[in-house]
Amino acid sequence: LSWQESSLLKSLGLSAKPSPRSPVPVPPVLWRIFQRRKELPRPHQELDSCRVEEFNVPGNIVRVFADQGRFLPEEQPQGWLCLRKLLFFNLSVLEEGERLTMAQLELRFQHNSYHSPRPGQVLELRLYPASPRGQPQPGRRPLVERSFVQLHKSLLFKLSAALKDGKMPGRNLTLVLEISASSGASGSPRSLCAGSDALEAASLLVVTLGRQCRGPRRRR
Amino acid sequence: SPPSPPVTPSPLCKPRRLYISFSDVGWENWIIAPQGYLANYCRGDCPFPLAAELNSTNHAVLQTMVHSLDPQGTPQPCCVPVRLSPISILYYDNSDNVVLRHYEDMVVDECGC
Repeated sequence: LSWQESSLLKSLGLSAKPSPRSPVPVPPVLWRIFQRRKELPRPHQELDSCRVEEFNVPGNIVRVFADQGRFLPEEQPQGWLCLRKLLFFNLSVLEEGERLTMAQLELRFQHNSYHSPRPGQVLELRLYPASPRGQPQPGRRPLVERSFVQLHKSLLFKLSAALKDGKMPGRNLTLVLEISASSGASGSPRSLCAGSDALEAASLLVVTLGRQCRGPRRRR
Repeated sequence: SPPSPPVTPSPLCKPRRLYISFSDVGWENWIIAPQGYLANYCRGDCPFPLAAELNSTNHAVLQTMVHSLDPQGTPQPCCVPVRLSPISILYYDNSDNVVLRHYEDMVVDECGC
C-alpha cells in the first residue's frame, strides 16, 4: 500500500484495504438507505450523517452480518421441537470506540406461507443467549419469545434492548434459535413443523456510532 | 448528476470541479457504490477589497487589506471550504460483510476566504 492510500483508508476508518473473497448480495435495506441519501437535494443537504433516519437511531455505520452458525442436529427433531439452530455473528470488525445503537435480527424463509393455517396451528419461537459453543446459558430467560401463526418471507426482531445499554457484546454474538409447534395444536408434530423447514438464512443488522460522531464536531 | 459548480475561469476563490473515481485508485473491487463522486476543491484569489460573495471572515478582510499594503510581508488569505456535504459509501469490509457508512465533509459545496 502506498502511504497515501493507507492514510486515506485510515481516515475512512479502515485499517486495511478490504479484498472481498466471496461477496454477498447487497441487502435490500442497505441499498434503499444508500439510494435515498444519494437522491437528497444538494448542496444544501441538511443531513445528519450521524443518524440513521430509517431506524431513527444515532449512527453512521450500518453493517449486515451473515449468520455463521449451524443447526444443532443432535437434539432434533424432538417432540414439538421443530428446529434448533446456533446463530453465530462474528462482530470482531467493530472498532474500538464504536457504540452499538441498534441490532435487528432477520430470519428469512424460502417462501411465503400460502396455505391458510389450520385453526390452532401455532409456531413458537425463542431466542436464547448462548455460549460460543452453542450451549444455552442455563437459567437465562429467552431474549425473544414469540408465537406466530403464519410464516412470512422474513421475520424481524429488534435485539437492541436485549443487548443492554449498547455495550459491545464482545467479539461475537451467539444465540440459540428454537422454533417449536405449540403443544396444544392438533395434528402430528412433524406436520405442524413443516413451515419451519423453510428457514433459509439469518442475518444481523447492526447500527453503530463511530468515533467520528462521538467527539466534538470540527468547527469551520 | 448533482449540479456542478460553474466552470468559468474566474480567478476568484470558488469551488473547482474534482471528480474522484474509486476505480482510478484501485478500490472498485471492494467499494460497491458509488463508483465515484464529485468532491470538488477550493482555489482562487482573495483580493482586496473582498467581494461579499467570497464568504469571508472579518480576519480575512483585515488580512487582504494588509496584503494590499505589504504584499511581500503578508500573504493573501487562504481560499478554503466553508460548506461541505456528507456522502455515503457502500462497501465490503475485511470479513465480506456489507457496510453502509456515512462520511461527513466529503463534498465541497462552497468556498470562502
